[in-house]
Amino acid sequence: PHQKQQPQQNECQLEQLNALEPDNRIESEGGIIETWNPNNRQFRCAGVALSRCTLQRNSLRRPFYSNAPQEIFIQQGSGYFGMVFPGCPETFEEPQESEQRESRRIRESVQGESRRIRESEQGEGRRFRDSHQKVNRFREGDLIAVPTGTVFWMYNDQDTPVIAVSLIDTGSFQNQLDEMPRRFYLAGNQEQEFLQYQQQQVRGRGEQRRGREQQENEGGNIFSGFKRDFLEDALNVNRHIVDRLQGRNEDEEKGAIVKVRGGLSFVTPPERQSRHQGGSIIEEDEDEEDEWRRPHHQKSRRGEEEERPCRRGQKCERSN
Amino acid sequence: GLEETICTARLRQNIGSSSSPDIYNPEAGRIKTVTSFDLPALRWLRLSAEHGTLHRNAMFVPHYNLNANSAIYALRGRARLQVVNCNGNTVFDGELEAGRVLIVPQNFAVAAKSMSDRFQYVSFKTNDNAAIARLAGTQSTLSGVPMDVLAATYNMDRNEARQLKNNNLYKFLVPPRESERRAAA
Repeated sequence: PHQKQQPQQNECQLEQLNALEPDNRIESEGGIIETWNPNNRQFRCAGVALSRCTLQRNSLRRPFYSNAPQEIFIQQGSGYFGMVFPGCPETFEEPQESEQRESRRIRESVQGESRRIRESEQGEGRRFRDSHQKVNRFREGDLIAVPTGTVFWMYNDQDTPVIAVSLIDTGSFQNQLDEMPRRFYLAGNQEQEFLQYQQQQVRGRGEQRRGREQQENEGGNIFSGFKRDFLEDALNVNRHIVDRLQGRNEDEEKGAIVKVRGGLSFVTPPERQSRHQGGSIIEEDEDEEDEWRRPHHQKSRRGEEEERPCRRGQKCERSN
Repeated sequence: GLEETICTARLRQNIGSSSSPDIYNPEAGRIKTVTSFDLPALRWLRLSAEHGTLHRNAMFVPHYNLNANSAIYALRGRARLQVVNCNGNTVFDGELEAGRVLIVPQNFAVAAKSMSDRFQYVSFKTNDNAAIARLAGTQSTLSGVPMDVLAATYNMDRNEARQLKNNNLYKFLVPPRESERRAAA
């Protein structure tokens, strides 16, 4: 029943195709975001928009959501990402200090910062046990699927810069706005990467006054448009925290990607080692489901080695 | 077999006077939704609806529709609504009173605070299983993010990030503050 939005008439009457490079670049404190013009006819015909994000070491792409589903391909590097699914519980829980042997907390040790955190924790009497939704590890070659409206963040904890290419399917039935890709940032007051193309479109329609007004107001996050008293009531926090949330603090010129001093700390299972087998690398951290589906080599009646899938309920020679 | 499916399909569901709301807080109000799970006919129409009642000074936390546009029609009383677009601009900050409608596009953030003893609205949504994501309160987007990530995101210390995640104990509807309740009394 769900049909993809069809491109407008003549949008796909393309006589020639071109290989395109990104034509816009926004630099942030911790990296850059490059975008291809979604108003280009080739993109409009396909109903997609593309961007490329480069994250330096110890940099965090601040949380955002989009008006259409996304696929993100990790061209280079590795790190962590998180998605927040509305209504889902926080299933990653920090244990008591004594129980922390099993879980892994990543923290780059910068002495000053670690000391500051310890002091603030001591001030609270005991350490607060955090809980949050699932955090995942990504590495080169991974494809990450981000549903519409789901909050996404990513963090590079390695020396190699992370390069992530992301496609937004603006033609998807899940996008009920127009075909323009939109990022809704939860933090900062940076320009969102597709804003200038919206303005181009508005100007193209001759609505110059509205375009100018929009330009004057650009660069806020989803919280900055609410009045302070609304957010104080909704979050039950003081004005200082609301100012931070709205990106009103003085040093808030860091963009969509911020450098994290002292590294990040959150609970995540220990990484499993990859092992080499027959010249190929087998990752041991794949899902159990994948393990079941992986073909197992078995001898056929004729004595030849056959590749057969091992299904649930079947007796197969496999590790536990 | 059409007469066994379409002709006899259930096409009615009361949400206005429901005694079993989906979201309820005696100090703040109630919300009832009807989706294609409740009324299968809505699957053909790809529409759903929500009926809400907010007590004076109670608030519906900032949230956005993940997969639908919505048209909020005020039935009774009035409320202050704020709507924010993707650029962080306030696209609506005003009162919605009985008889008026406000369109809230998909993914735009919206919050409402009742200015009447009983603000009632019906919200029509353009998806048969419309879903919302909350930006404040328990199990909201903020509480799903690790504390350190929040602290780094907003350039605040862990204690402030902890407050941001945990201070509001309500999920959807926030009752009025004690001072507001006293003033109203």
